[in-house]
Amino acid sequence: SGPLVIQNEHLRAIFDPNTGLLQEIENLDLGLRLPVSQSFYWYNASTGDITHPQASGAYIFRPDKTKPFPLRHWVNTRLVKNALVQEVHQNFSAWCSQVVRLYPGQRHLELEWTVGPVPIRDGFGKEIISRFDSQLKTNGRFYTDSNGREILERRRDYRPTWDLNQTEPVAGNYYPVSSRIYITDGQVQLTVLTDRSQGGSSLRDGSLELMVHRRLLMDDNRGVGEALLEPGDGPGTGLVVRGRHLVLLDTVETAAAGHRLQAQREALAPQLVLASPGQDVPYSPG
Amino acid sequence: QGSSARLRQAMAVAQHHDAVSGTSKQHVANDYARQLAAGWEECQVLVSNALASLGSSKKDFVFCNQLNISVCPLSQTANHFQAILYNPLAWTITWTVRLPVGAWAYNVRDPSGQSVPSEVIDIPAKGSENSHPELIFPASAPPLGFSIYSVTRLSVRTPQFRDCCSPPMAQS
Repeated sequence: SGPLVIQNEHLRAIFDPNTGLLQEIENLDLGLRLPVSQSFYWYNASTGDITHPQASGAYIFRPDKTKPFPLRHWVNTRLVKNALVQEVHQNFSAWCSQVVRLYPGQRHLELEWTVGPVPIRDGFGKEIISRFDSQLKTNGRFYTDSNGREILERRRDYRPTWDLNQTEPVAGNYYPVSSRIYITDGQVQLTVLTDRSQGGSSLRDGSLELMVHRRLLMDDNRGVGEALLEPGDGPGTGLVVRGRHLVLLDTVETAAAGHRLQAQREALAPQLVLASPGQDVPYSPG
Repeated sequence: QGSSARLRQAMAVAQHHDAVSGTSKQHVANDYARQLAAGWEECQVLVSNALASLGSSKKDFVFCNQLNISVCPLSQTANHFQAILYNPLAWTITWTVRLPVGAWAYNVRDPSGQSVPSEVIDIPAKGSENSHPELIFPASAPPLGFSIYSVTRLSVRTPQFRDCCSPPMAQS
């Protein structure tokens, strides 16, 4: 069948009819279209090698290879559409799924991902990322925030304060993302808001990735004395983690207002409290 | 009597880099979570007292801390409940409320008694074939204030809405 499409007054998201993966985002207010795909990948955690015995662990992120493995090249999808929400449910594997969601009036695409328990029977520790790939000419630059306030420009394989001899092409380009990461070609900006701090990077022009989960088999010899194995609700089952990435597509001029206001709505989201009616007792303190 | 002191203490302990970045043994990480959960527990009493005082009526307030995995015993079993939305921002917000429920049709009324459009969609439960209904409705709350929505289950047998399932992707 044709491409899956979900949209509201402001945004349209198009999914590849063959793979079920995100294919394009369109900002209908600004007439902006960005072909962008998104999927999940995993890095094989290093257990140390001849160049360096350093393993990936609680303190250290060190993938064994620079190229992550895709979880899958296509997903099972399920479309939910009604007046109050449009969603595409994507099933990547038994331990990875995602709901791409649009509510009326919303100016961002909500990606609610659920990852885990990460399988380790193959003997590989895994570091799971969500990666967005586009054609934006970003010239080796990307931007991450520091505690939601200051935005810092990052340049691949470069440090502003010393001559970097890059020995870790992946980990050496990962930075802390407190609440947002974005890439831009100077006109168009693709921003991803996170609902918790994550590691993130842009390892190729037009690409942006965030690490959502890790499950490792070795200690990194930095003092913890334990692998980051995170047994879930029972020895060895592994944690299931659920979170959300909010994706905004804007011009460079309008992007800051968009992500700053949305990030504030997320950080100070309304508190929902329920009550069983009929138990009301008039109450006027003092 | 609620108090935020315990949460403040737990947050203070969690300033250690081990809590911020997860560089601790598992049992230490579990203890950070335990302290934060205990702190939040006491804050729920504080928030309930504040809502009772602001709303001039004591209610049996219920906090559902597992809405992110669609678990909320009250909304999943009650025929009638209230949803109170407190807005900490200094401007009015609109928000889509999602609640796991136990039936396929509900009537939602806003603070002025007007009906609010609502839908019930079925959400696939992780790792199992069965799914469960989730109520969705748009809500708004005033700056630094709250709104109370009233939710009533309708005795309608068949699901009001079944999602259209796209044909399964090519299995090749």
